[in-house]
Amino acid sequence: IGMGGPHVLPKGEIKNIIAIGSGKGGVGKSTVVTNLAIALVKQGQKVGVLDADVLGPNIPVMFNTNQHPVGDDKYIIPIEKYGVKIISIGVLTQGTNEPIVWRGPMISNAIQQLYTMTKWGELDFLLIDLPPGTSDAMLTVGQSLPLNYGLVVTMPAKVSTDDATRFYKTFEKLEVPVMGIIENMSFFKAPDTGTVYPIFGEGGGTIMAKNMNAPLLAQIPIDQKVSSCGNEQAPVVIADPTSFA
Amino acid sequence: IGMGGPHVLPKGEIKNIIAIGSGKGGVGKSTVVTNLAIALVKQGQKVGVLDADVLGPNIPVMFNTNQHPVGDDKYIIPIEKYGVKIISIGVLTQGTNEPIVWRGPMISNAIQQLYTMTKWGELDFLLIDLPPGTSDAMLTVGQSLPLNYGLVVTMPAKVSTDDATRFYKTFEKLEVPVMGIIENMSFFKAPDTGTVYPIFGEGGGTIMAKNMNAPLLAQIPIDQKVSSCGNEQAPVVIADPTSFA
Ligand SMILES: Nc1ncnc2c1ncn2[C@@H]1O[C@H](COP(=O)(O)OP(=O)(O)O)[C@@H](O)[C@H]1O
Ligand SMILES: Nc1ncnc2c1ncn2[C@@H]1O[C@H](COP(=O)(O)OP(=O)(O)O)[C@@H](O)[C@H]1O
Repeated sequence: IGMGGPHVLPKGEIKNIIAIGSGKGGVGKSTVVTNLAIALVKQGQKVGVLDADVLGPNIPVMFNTNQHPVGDDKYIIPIEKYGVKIISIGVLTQGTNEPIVWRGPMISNAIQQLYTMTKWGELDFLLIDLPPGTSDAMLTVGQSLPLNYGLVVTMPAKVSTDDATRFYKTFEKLEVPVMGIIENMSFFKAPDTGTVYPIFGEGGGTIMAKNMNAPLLAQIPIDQKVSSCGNEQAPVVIADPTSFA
Repeated sequence: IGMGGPHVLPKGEIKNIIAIGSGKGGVGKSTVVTNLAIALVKQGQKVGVLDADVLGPNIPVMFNTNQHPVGDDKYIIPIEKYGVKIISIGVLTQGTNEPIVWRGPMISNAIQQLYTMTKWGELDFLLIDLPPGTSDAMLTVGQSLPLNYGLVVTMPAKVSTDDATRFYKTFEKLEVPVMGIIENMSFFKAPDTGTVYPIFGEGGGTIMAKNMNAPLLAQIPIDQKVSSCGNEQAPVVIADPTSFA
């Protein structure tokens, strides 16, 4: 395992590639990827997003778009929304809620195709939204894409930090340097009374950061404005949780 | 595809096998499986749980157990907690947060081994906790286990119901009759003020149930007592969301 192996695909005009994963599904990984991408664009960076979550391609919904990518004779032209270039397995099958039943090798091929066939042009950051779990997609991204960093998203609950820890260790095995940990849905602050409810427990992110000797980059509250992103509303850019400056 | 194909494994002394899935991770599938299992035991049923979520085996944590299954010369003896017989890939690797990096065929084998090697004895219900996504594990369970029913768990948000709908359609393709849909984390009711906050949106479960022409079996609120299950507390049996009577 490890970076820079024999089959690593070329980087083209992309400066930084960051893979974002969580191990466990539903912790807010796609939400973080979407808001991070837009926050970076607001800082003047050129940003792309590759949705490698072939089992649940939610990025198009998060960006509130049902545009279809078009292709010229050699490349796929990514769609653009909020200044971000986006490609997802989701836009290739959009409109039909038909299940894609994938076997391992198909997943690996699809991700490599999406990465190499898309005409990204010049990018400062390409963010990769990984599927839950540590399997074919994770191995493909870790072994064949020229990653600069990994980022791990978790919720405070033990089931989330357990899976996130497994996931973090896979990044380490693949020799991907991890920038840090983002804890999402850390607490709910009632908009009317201001009372704070630690709905999903507390402290998980801090304990995990200590165990993995990694920085806890942000703790993002539960916010109804965030969850409505994807329910036909524009993404709420969470006050930039991580400064990449 | 379809039930009763050539390779379906024998049912032994198990009366009903129900596969519970969601498509999207983090919607509360393992929480529903855990609480449903205990609710059925309280009604005097003999119940087993097979955690087929090889990528994130959370069932042992939800049952708050770190017991290890023992084996006799031929079988694996499942662990028992709260009167439920449990086997999970998680108990085979417990204690080490080492990632299991699985390729497709390994996942299929592991699930079949867990099902056939475990000494279940007489059971009224065997609940199978499926991993997120529609891939190898889903195909294996659908094609080689003699399922009676499927159950789909979702949250109200569109990203969840989109994935759950894809998942529901995979059950249909595999000719598994779906009992219905459970919407989880439908709203948060503040314990002190009683104010209801639809944190993750509302209505998704109802719309999905209408689209799939399936019963919406329950809408489970967000409850801090529920989320603390798995954070070292005993599972809260959610007022039995579905009556199997
Ligand atoms: N901070 C937050 N506050 C409120 N809802 C959130 C937050 N983060 C994520 N969500 C919601 O939780 C659900 C899961 O998030 P998602 O980004 O799809 O997770 P993942 O990509 O890890 O599966 C979505 O419905 C999303 O809108
Ligand atoms: N009704 C609920 N109220 C509060 N927390 C919940 C509820 N259902 C699930 N959770 C919490 O949400 C997280 C995800 O649930 P889990 O059962 O692990 O989902 P899945 O199996 O779909 O990945 C866990 O931390 C769990 O404790």
